[in-house]
Amino acid sequence: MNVFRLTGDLSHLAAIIILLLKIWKSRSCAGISGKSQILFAIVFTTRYLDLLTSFISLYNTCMKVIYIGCAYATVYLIYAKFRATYDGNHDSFRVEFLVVPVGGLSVLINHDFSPLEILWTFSIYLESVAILPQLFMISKTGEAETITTHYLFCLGLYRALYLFNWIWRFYFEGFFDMIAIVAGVVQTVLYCDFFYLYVTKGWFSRPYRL
Amino acid sequence: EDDAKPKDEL
Repeated sequence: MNVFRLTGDLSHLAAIIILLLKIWKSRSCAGISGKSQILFAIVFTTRYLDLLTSFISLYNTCMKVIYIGCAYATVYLIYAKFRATYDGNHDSFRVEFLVVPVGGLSVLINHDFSPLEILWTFSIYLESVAILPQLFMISKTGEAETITTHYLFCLGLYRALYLFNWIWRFYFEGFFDMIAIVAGVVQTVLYCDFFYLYVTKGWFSRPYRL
Repeated sequence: EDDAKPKDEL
């Protein structure tokens, strides 16, 4: 555990909670891609299956349970509780174009050809592109609420901080995981355009418009 | 191949 890893995890947690609270408080999921949230729920489910097979630390277990719980709670709010506010017409990204190639890639390129390892690899690859339906939705409608931009910022920051964590671990522990690093770089790059707009346009208080 | 497990990262 290093400072980048910890702040990355906390940033990830902040993103998840910001989104959950935003939907809960506003009683609306307008502008939120339900498809991205389903993908994240799949990501957490397939990655954290090791909850059943190995114990790493109390921190590790707690965070995994919280992430999974929040992911399903978010999906529930969007598709059940506040379904009437869900903007399905604008959430039109074809997720099969992500899930199918990612599934194929995880079978072809993995550390070990075992079910758990392939599912872990699948989750890493899928996470790197899971935000695309959300970004697509924003580009389609041309705007996002401020709180949604905070969510995206925290979510992008999390993977960027993980990149520094991996650099740290490589230098100080000799540890590296090429699959996680490459996918993490891809994931962070997808947020670059958004980061640029978030910072330069000063969309800290105004609605985000393209 | 690099050792990725057990996975302590989230």
